[in-house]
Amino acid sequence: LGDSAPLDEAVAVLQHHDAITGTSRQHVADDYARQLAAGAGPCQVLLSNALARLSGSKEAFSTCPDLNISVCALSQNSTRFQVTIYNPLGRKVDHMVRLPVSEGSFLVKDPKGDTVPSDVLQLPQAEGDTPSPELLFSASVPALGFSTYSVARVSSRNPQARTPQPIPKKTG
Amino acid sequence: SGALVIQNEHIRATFNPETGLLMQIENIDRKLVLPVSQSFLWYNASTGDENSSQASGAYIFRSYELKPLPVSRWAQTRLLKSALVQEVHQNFSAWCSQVVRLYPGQRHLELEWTVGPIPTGDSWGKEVISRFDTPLDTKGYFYTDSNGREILTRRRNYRPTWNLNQTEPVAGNYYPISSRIYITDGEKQLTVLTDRPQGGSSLQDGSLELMVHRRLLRDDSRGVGEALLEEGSGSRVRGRHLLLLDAVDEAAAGHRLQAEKEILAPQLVLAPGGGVPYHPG
Repeated sequence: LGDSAPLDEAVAVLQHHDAITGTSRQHVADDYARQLAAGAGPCQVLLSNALARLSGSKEAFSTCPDLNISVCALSQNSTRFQVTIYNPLGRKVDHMVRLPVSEGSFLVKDPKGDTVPSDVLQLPQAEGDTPSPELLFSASVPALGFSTYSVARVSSRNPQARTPQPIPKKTG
Repeated sequence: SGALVIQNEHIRATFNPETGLLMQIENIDRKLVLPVSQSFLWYNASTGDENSSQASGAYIFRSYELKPLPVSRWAQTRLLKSALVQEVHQNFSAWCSQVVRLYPGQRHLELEWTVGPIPTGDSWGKEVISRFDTPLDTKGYFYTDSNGREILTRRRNYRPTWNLNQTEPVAGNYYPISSRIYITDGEKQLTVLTDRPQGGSSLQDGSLELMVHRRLLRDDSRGVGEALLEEGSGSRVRGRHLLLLDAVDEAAAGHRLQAEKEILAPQLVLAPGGGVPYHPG
């Protein structure tokens, strides 16, 4: 059974400026994080149930909490996956989708099955870190609606991956 | 050897080949050109002085000196150009970097900054800002939003309802920015949209700054009883500033529509496998 009430209440508590600005003591900040995490669990179950019912799928849905650090096990490890983009705005938008992937080249198709231009970028990393390529493609999403794009890896190596070039600097 | 340029059909951004810093932005549609120098600086946090024992802390921003110090006077740059994106990667220091980005069709310049963990080994608390310097004659005025709704006029060293005795030339001119800040000379307008509320100001005519991160070593004695100092090595913060240059009469339409796109940004759901299990029906 899912439940959105605990997250609802945690977010309500977090309206206080202490939760946002750094004016809480560390143990209070830790407790805010605890309340959010405790609320997120049952809410994810609720969302999974809703998605399962809408899609008619019995597949387990999972939620990724790593959105802000460019890590995604599914897009990095799958050879085929789909990207559904929901647009909450009341007008059509064109959105550049960026997803972390592993090395390779990819074929991206729009909801009609037409191939759309895509690119794999090799972003600069700190020395010693493993490279983290990103897949880019432009998605068109209708007002208050969604579009589903399919992505397939077509080779494990991408000789054309764009790597940033250092700019030579003049001395002095 | 020449200037480093990224551009699409609407915007052209030029970088100084000597310093790697942004030096000019051009709105191609309106034929507007504005020299803009953008860089990261930090204020040394006050620990109290002869005028007041007030230290900078979680509640209070108080700088020790009027002038912020540059994180670096130049950035190590890398250029990435493809059909779908153009990016200049700027590395200012081990704890401060930025990607300046332009997608096709985009009418603004995107600056994605990453700051932290802020070092405090020198025993100085630091309040890090991103500052845009332009030659715009702004006559002491700048503009910030009130909770993303009404835009309020701000005037340096002035309050509309009392005679101000300004005792804090930096912090006393800082205002909350919920979603945007802009400056104008009556013809051109430079707007910065933020992805989160921040503090900001215009401490010189033509200049505009936003505080992006802070790490402090002293409590400000306002109740929290702790310095704004994370445990361990400190936090790393990543955010985005969207820079728009427009004619003053046209600017509101641009930044309002773009701000809507930011606050109601598309949401992604991924699913393994092929086929199309979802359809508009």
